[in-house]
Amino acid sequence: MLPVVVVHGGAGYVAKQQFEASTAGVREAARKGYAILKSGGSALDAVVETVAILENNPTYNAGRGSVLNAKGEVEMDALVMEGRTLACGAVSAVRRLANPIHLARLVMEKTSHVYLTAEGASKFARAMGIPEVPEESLITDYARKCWKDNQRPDANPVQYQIGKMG
Amino acid sequence: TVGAVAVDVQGNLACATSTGGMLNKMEGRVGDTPCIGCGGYADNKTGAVSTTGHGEAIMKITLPRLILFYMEQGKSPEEASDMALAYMMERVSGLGGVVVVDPKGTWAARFNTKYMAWAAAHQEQLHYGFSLGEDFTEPL
Repeated sequence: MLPVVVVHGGAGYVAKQQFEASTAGVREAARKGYAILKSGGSALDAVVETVAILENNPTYNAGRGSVLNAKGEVEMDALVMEGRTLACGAVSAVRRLANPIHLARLVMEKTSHVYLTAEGASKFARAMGIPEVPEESLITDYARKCWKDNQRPDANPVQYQIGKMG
Repeated sequence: TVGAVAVDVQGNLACATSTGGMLNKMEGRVGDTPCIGCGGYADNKTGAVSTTGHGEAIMKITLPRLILFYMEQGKSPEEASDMALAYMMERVSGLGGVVVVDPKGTWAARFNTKYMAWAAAHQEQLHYGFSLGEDFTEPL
């Protein structure tokens, strides 16, 4: 039965023009995660690298492609956990990072803590040598359009409510 | 939001979840994703879960822990996921989706939203889907 990897690219509203890209991205990520497992890699390696692939894909709301907050900025969250020792690491409200999941793994492996947030997480990323990326590199035209559309008083209430999903 | 669960050849489980959050969220808003037991959970004794959907609802019912609780009671990953998602809808009107795997490699991708892109690689087969009820397969 083993190994197995299962991935998701988010639930809720998906624009029609993104149907195909959304499905293609998770298939590619699952294939790569499975290849890691088949070559003897750990479940931890597989989930982290699979999620990093999806963070790098602008189709999804994570990493590059993240939605914008009320100020039009990107704040990202990530979590990783492994089931043998229940070790885990998480970060929230991090900015200017291509792969927040890698930072979450470093929190798990390099600190005695579980969860770092905001500026503290950014300082830790710098201390770990993770390069910052320009915020603009994380923002897609589609994310900017959605943000602008939802500023309007006549914004589509269905899309607005579904947009409340992460 | 994106996420993954896996079980390796040693029988170890893991989960990972990452998100840009909620469109037009308040600055500083944190949802379920980075919270242990909300954005995901992994325990070799029961299973691994990664979630997506309405973060505030997921946090209120600690969706991954609820799924694993049902699995501890003997439910399959699919049954446990459906029960937990139904409870979230009934209790807090929450919508979302999950990917789940147990230590034997039994997996599920379930959601009560209209769409969730998902894929599972298992026994040299790739399963994938997008709309409710879809399960396409192709060889790996």
